[in-house]
Amino acid sequence: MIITVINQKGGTGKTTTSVNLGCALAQTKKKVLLIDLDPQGNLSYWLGVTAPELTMADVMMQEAKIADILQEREGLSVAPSDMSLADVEINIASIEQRESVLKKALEEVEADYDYIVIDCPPSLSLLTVNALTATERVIVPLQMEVLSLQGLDQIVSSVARIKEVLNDKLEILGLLPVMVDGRRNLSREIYDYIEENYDLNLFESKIRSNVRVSEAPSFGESVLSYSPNSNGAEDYRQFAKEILKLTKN
Amino acid sequence: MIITVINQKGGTGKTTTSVNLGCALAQTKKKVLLIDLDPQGNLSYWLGVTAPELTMADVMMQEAKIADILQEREGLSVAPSDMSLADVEINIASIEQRESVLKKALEEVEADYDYIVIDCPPSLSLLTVNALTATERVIVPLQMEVLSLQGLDQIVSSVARIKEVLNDKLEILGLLPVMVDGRRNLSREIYDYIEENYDLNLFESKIRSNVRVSEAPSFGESVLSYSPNSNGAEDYRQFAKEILKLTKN
Ligand SMILES: Nc1ncnc2c1ncn2[C@@H]1O[C@H](COP(=O)(O)OP(=O)(O)OP(=O)(O)O)[C@@H](O)[C@H]1O
Ligand SMILES: Nc1ncnc2c1ncn2[C@@H]1O[C@H](COP(=O)(O)OP(=O)(O)OP(=O)(O)O)[C@@H](O)[C@H]1O
Ligand SMILES: [Mg+2]
Ligand SMILES: [Mg+2]
Repeated sequence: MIITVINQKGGTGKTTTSVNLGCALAQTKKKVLLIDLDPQGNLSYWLGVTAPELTMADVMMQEAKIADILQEREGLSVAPSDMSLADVEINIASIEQRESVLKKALEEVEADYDYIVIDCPPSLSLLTVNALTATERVIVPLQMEVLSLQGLDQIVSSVARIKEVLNDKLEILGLLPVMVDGRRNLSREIYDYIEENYDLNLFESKIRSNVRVSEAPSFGESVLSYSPNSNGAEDYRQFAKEILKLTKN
Repeated sequence: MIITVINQKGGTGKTTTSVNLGCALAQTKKKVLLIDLDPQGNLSYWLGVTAPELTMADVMMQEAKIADILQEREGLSVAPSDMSLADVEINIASIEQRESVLKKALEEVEADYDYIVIDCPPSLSLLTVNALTATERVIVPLQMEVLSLQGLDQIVSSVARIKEVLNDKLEILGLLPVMVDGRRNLSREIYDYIEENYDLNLFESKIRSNVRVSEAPSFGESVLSYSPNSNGAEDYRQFAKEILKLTKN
């Protein structure tokens, strides 16, 4: 099962969700692969992959296989990225089937994993399009704030367009409320607004705002390893359970 | 004085700072122009510019002047953007002097304003390069969190490269700590780390995490209009004072 985490709005917990969901699934004994598809390499940096020799840039330039670039962390495999991935969008723009490069690369490793989680950059450009072309399911983490809400229409239409043209099995698994602060009335209104105006699944799980979640990267660990009894760890374990149930795996 | 707000890390308060600093400066009777250079158009949407006929995309394609696209909001001028700006990076990639398109466009209006504030997308690609080529000063809002810190080296080297090749008067005015939460010990460590390891100015002003700041966009106002007595409004007024002093204007 390939799951892609997208949101073109910045700082909506894509990387935080990719790492913590991935690690929570790995803790239930699933074989998990995390793919860092962001030239900023936050996911790679977080999990201690600092100067990788081969990265997703080499895979996307079709000069390496995913199997060649893997590093093992916290019981799962990481396919890292670094800044060289930024040039890839320009370099592959003229390749025929430039949207299917990642799909082809994933076909060789798909059978080795129960879950492949792809972390995307804050954009809907060619790297993200590759992820959406390759993936079966999509998770959209979003803050219950109006600037985050603004981009939702564009996500829905981008997914619809790719489903029609490049990947007919593409589905949005759901929207994940993140950095939820129980004291904010406005978030409740935005949550209700989404429920009433979008025909999209809102996950039952919510990830509460929790300082342990933001501290975990500086210790090079998921929040589940760093602070297993925190609200953050609890919420991501809960979310992993919901994902397991929804993907019957 | 042209000031550009950058940070390729997502959700670090670029748009929030562009709007609230701009409005705080306008409240001191300065003539202010806000430029939305993000295809996601958060700034434009926030200030109630929802379906502009002409946008920064037309300016960047050299089919309109900035003066043609301006809309007045909260005592300042807004040069809006929308999704069509996303294609611009591809469309102008082959123009000679593609990094100076914005600079030329700004030359025509520069004299009409005390401050021009440019809000950039979460990337260091051609749109942001245009802003850095045109601007005199740069503000980098950043969260005191490790995933935000990771990108700082890249910002420093990108600015250095553009200063050398395209814009010799380019300077980073300073780093602005945003969404500061006094209770977090880790933020103190990250703040100290930046002070000790970077030869960059850290503004004395800090923008505290404040729910009024995140609520303001849903009312279509800056935090200064929406909640003038809040910590958010206070912090941005303070920051505007510091900017006035540093830019002696
Ligand atoms: N539940 C949470 N509680 C507290 N802090 C959080 C939570 N989730 C994420 N954060 C923090 O918010 C910031 C943004 O999160 P993250 O980097 O995962 O977002 P992103 O969508 O991947 O950003 P980008 O658009 O830059 O890729 C990070 O500093 C992260 O540690
Ligand atoms: N001081 C603050 N207190 C509380 N919330 C804040 C504060 N500053 C920003 N926010 C909220 O954090 C979120 C991210 O802020 P903003 O959109 O300004 O960041 P950005 O850097 O422009 O994001 P992007 O990378 O997507 O352009 C928004 O929902 C905003 O309302
Ligand atoms: Mg990320
Ligand atoms: Mg923004």
